[in-house]
Amino acid sequence: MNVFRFAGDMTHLFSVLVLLLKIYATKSCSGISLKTQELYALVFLTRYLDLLTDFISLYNTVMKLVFISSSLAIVWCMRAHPVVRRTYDKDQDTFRHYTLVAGSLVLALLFHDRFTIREVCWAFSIYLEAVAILPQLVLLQRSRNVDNLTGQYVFFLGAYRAFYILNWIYRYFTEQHFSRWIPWIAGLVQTGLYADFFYYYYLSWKNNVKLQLPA
Amino acid sequence: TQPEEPHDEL
Repeated sequence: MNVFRFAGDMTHLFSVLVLLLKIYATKSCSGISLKTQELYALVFLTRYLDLLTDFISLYNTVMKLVFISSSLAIVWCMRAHPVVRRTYDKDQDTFRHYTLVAGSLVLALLFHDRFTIREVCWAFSIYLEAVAILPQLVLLQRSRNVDNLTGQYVFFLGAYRAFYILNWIYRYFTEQHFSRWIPWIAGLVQTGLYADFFYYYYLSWKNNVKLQLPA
Repeated sequence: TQPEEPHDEL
């Protein structure tokens, strides 16, 4: 464990806590894409298949449980909670996220470390996570005013993978055999997708105005 | 192919 990875995990955890706070405090999920949340739940479920087989550390197991349970809880809230579900922008959240699932699956079947169920699912989860934010970014462009908590949620979600890239650079230079090109490329794509969001987030912060993504 | 180490990252 190195400081970049720990910072990445904490930033990721913080983004989930901000989203839970927003939904719990405002009893609203307006501006949040259910499709992105469903994709994240699928990412965690396919990536953490080893939860019950490989024990790496208490930290690793606890964090996996937190990510799986929080993503499922958010999806449940947005689909079934009597109050929250009515605030979901159903007609705005129209990204065809099944294409992202299909594309990631094809990529995982073509490019993986080893052709085993676990490794193909792992690669699938890495590719899917790289594009899972797209429905959310499209929804942000459509919804006029982005509330602060939603903006902070997306910001921390983007920042966490940037920390992971620093972690991979660090591990590449400190551990002999460490060179995983799959998360490398997917992580760069993932962080790249946030580039314009980060730019407009920075402008809104600098000019102290509401975050507004150009359509 | 990659060595057999488990995925120790989240």
